[in-house]
Formats: sequence, structure tokens, C-alpha cells
Amino acid sequence: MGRIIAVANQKGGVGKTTTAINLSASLAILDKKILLIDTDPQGNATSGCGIDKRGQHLTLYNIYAQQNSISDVLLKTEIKNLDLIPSTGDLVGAEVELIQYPEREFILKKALGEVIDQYDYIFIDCPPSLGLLTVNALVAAQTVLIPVQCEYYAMEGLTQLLKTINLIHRSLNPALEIEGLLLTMFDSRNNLCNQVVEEIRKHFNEKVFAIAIPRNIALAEAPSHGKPALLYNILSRGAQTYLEAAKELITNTSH
Amino acid sequence: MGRIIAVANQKGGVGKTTTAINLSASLAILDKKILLIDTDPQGNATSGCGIDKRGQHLTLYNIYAQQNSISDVLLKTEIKNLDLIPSTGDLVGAEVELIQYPEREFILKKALGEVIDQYDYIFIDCPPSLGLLTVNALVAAQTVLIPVQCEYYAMEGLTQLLKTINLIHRSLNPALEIEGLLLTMFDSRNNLCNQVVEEIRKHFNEKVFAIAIPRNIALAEAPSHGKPALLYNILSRGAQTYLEAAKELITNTSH
Ligand SMILES: Nc1ncnc2c1ncn2[C@@H]1O[C@H](COP(=O)(O)OP(=O)(O)OP(=O)(O)O)[C@@H](O)[C@H]1O
Ligand SMILES: Nc1ncnc2c1ncn2[C@@H]1O[C@H](COP(=O)(O)OP(=O)(O)OP(=O)(O)O)[C@@H](O)[C@H]1O
Ligand SMILES: [Mg+2]
Ligand SMILES: [Mg+2]
Repeated sequence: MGRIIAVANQKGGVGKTTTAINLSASLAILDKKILLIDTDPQGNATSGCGIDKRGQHLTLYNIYAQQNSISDVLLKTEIKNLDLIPSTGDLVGAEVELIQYPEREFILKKALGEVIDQYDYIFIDCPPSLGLLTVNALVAAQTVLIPVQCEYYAMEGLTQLLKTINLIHRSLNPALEIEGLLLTMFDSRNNLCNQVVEEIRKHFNEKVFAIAIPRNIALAEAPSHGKPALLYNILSRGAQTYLEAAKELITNTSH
Repeated sequence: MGRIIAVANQKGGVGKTTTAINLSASLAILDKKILLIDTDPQGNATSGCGIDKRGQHLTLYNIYAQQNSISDVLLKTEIKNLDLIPSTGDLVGAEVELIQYPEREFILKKALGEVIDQYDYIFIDCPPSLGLLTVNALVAAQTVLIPVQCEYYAMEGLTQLLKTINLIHRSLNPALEIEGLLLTMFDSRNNLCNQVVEEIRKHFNEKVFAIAIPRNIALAEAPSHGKPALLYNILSRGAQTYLEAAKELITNTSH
């Protein structure tokens, strides 16, 4: 039975997509079967996996519009055990169309029922907002992985995110828990960064992944080649630390 | 007659808030009268100007809920010529409530009519999405300032943003133009960054500000002190380049 993990944080640019792609790729290399769902109309997880958004394929929009199932839409990627549900700008329309739909928060959850047994992990890359696309992800998921950039605004935004997660837990998805907080773009030479890390670890204790993802150029360059860092430069610190984070996730989720 | 400039880009974390605060503060120091409007429920422009979001003041939500006017809500900041319309998480509610409201895209524009003559520039800091809060800003504005982080995903997102701006221009605000693209977090030692800069300047020509904002630690540290970089560390490269960008904006807008 696959574990569905939403990668979410309404603060922009904290490393949600980078985490969703590189954790998925790392787990796939470690022989887990992975489905990555891009639920951001920006489609960064789609292009970051090398899929051309102008291509003639179906997208997550077709699933929200009740036209197709998950298995109709999913694409194979360059990595054997990693499948992708792509997105394009059309998804912006779904957010507006969903509003008048009964049980509008449960559409993704229902659609995933068909494939959940075929995967070990299903990751959902969320947009930087708390609208219906993110709500659908939080309702479908069993846990939420929260990337936290080591900067002031990113830390400030956590209170609002936790409030929203609690709200969803109480009203729409009682099973929802926090998978963990993953520190991103960590730079040990930077005082502000060290202060943020200290504050987060003090406040969230063992909910914070032991591994922190360093700021590493390979993670920023890999998307322009349409590849996860593991395929772009496997020896880079960025690729290696996501591999470590994947192993930590397996340990956390195996009991 | 004040010039209303929306600072927008649906890509997250590209420096919208940092640009809105530091350009506003720089123009205020250059003796222009400035109003900064925080239309992001994250409230980063509010805390970045030293206003406590838990304080008992009115916010932009009260304006959208038709309870108060702009002059009821505006707050003075530490900088003489800089006033702020603050925001908190309540604004998330406004985005949903606005949907059934007639002329829902024109609420901010109408509210600003009352104060537009009291300011030289009015900046609107937008959230990382293209929902009703950003649409209201694009309808109220005469121009859009687009911060562009020197990275791949940020460049990829420009096409969708320009499509949305054209759509607003054709249907809701025929006066809307692009004020300019401002390159942010520029690091000349970084190949990817230089490639993105070359690509953007080639494609957008004189629409790109001559000055590029460097990656500079003072810009990331200043918000944790609730101050624009000019008050936190005026000699920093971050503060100085935003002062240059403010002078460039004055030149661009004076004819
Ligand atoms: N550890 C890292 N080191 C260097 N660059 C990184 C790292 N993580 C992410 N980046 C870069 O930082 C930018 C923001 O990351 P990313 O797009 O993954 O964040 P996001 O939270 O998904 O953004 P959005 O809120 O727009 O969805 C991207 O250009 C990415 O390539
Ligand atoms: N030139 C810079 N040098 C160093 N750090 C910067 C610079 N510009 C912005 N930052 C930092 O990068 C992070 C993202 O910037 P900011 O929050 O202004 O982006 P944003 O586009 O407003 O994000 P959001 O999409 O969440 O609204 C912040 O922590 C900020 O302090
Ligand atoms: Mg993303
Ligand atoms: Mg912002």
C-alpha cells in the first residue's frame, strides 16, 4: 500500500519542486516504485523530469475535469521506477472550475484509489498557495513533507501552514500527519541560516530530518537539462544529500 | 497623480517582497511619497517593514470586505515618506469571498481612487499565484514590475506570466504595461546565472533594468530586524543597488 506524501509550503521558492523530484528519483534508484504528481500549474516538476509541457500528452487537468483516470495520464520518465503525472498552465482553470463541484476537496484522493497499490510512495508537488489544488493534495495524502528554506520569511510562514494542516486534519482528513520538515539551501557559513536551523530544530525536534540539504549549484542547474540531480551529476553534494534524505525517509516510514 | 506599480510573478521566492520593500524605501529616501500595499496573505511586506502582524490594526482584508477605506487602514512606517497597507492570513478568506462579488476584479482599483493623488508611487506586493488578489493588483496598476531570479524555473515561468498580463490588458485593464524586468539574486561567478541573464536581456532588451540586484546577505537578514536594507545596513551592496534601481525607475517614469 503506497504512502501518499504531499510536498507543501505556501512560501514560495523554498525547494518544494527540487525536493519532490530529487527525493522521488533517489527512492526510485533505491528500488522503490514511485509516482510523482505535479499539481502546480507552473509545471516545474514536469519540466524538471524532462517532459515537454507543449507535448501532446494528457495532464492532471484531465483528471480534475473527470475526463481521464490516473493510469490514462501517467508518463514514464528516464528513471525506471519513476512515473509522473504532468501539469501545464491549464490547471489554473481547474482551480476555478472545482469550486462548484460537490466534494471538490476529494477529487484527487478518489482518483488515486485506482493506483495506490502499484507504488511504494506517491509524492504530490504543491504550488505556493493554500488553494483548492493544495487542499486536494492534503486531503489525498497520509503525510506532509515541509521543505523549509533557511531564511527568515520561510520560518515566519510555518505558523500559517501548520494552522492549515490542523484545519484539514480536523475537517477533511483525520489521518493527515507531518512526515517531517526538511531544511533546504543550508549554508553553514551564513549566521542567519544557522540561527534559523537552531530555531527550527529546537521547536520541532525529531520532526526535522537529520540531514539538511545544502545550497548546491547542481540542484539549480539540473532542471535546465530536464534531469534530477542524480542523472545530471551524481557525485554532487546536492544529489548525494537527497540520496541520504531518501534513506532517512525509508527508515522513518518502515515502522 | 501617483503611479501604481504591481510587483508580480507567480514563481515563488524570486524576490517580489524584497523588491517591493527596498524600492519603496529607496524612493522614500529620495523624497518621493510612497504607499506600499501588501496583498499577500503571508504578510511578508508587513513584517519586513517592522509591523507586528498580531497587532490590533486594520488590514487590507477590511478594505476587500468593504468595511473600511484605504485611509482608515494605512500605517506610518519608520521611514518618513513610506506608508503601508498591512496584511495578515485573514486575506486568504477574501480571495474566496470575492468570487461571488460583482466587479470582483475592480475592488482594489476603486479603493485606491481616494488616495492616488497623495502619493508619487504606489507599490503592490503580490502573492506567488495568479488568483483574484493578483488580478485585483493587475487591474488597479498602470504597470507591472517583474522580479526575475537568475535561475531556470524562474525564466520558464515568464511565458505564463506574460500571457496573464496580456489577458488582463485585453479584458480588464487596457492601460496595463510592463514597467520592467528586474534581475534578482544575481551571482556573476555562476554560469547558469550568466546564461539566464543573457537570455533575458536578449529577449526583453530595454525592458530589463540596467541594474541587476546581486545576491547579498543584508537583503536576507534585514527582514528579521523588520527593516528595509537601507535602515539595516545602508553600505551593503543590496541596499546600494536598490537605491540605484530606484533612481533608474525615476528616470524611466519621468517622461
Ligand atoms: N539546495 C539547493 N541549492 C541550490 N539551488 C536550489 C536548491 N533547492 C532549490 N534550488 C533552486 O532554487 C529555486 C527554488 O526552488 P524550487 O523551485 O524547487 O522551489 P519551490 O518551493 O518549488 O518554488 P515554488 O514556490 O515556485 O513552487 C529553483 O531555481 C531551484 O533550482
Ligand atoms: N538579492 C537577494 N540576496 C539575498 N537574498 C535575497 C535577495 N532577494 C531576496 N532574498 C531572500 O530570498 C528569499 C525570497 O525572497 P522574497 O521573499 O522577497 O521573494 P518573493 O518572490 O516575495 O517570495 P513569495 O513568492 O513567497 O512571495 C527571502 O528569504 C529573501 O530574504
Ligand atoms: Mg515548485
Ligand atoms: Mg513575497
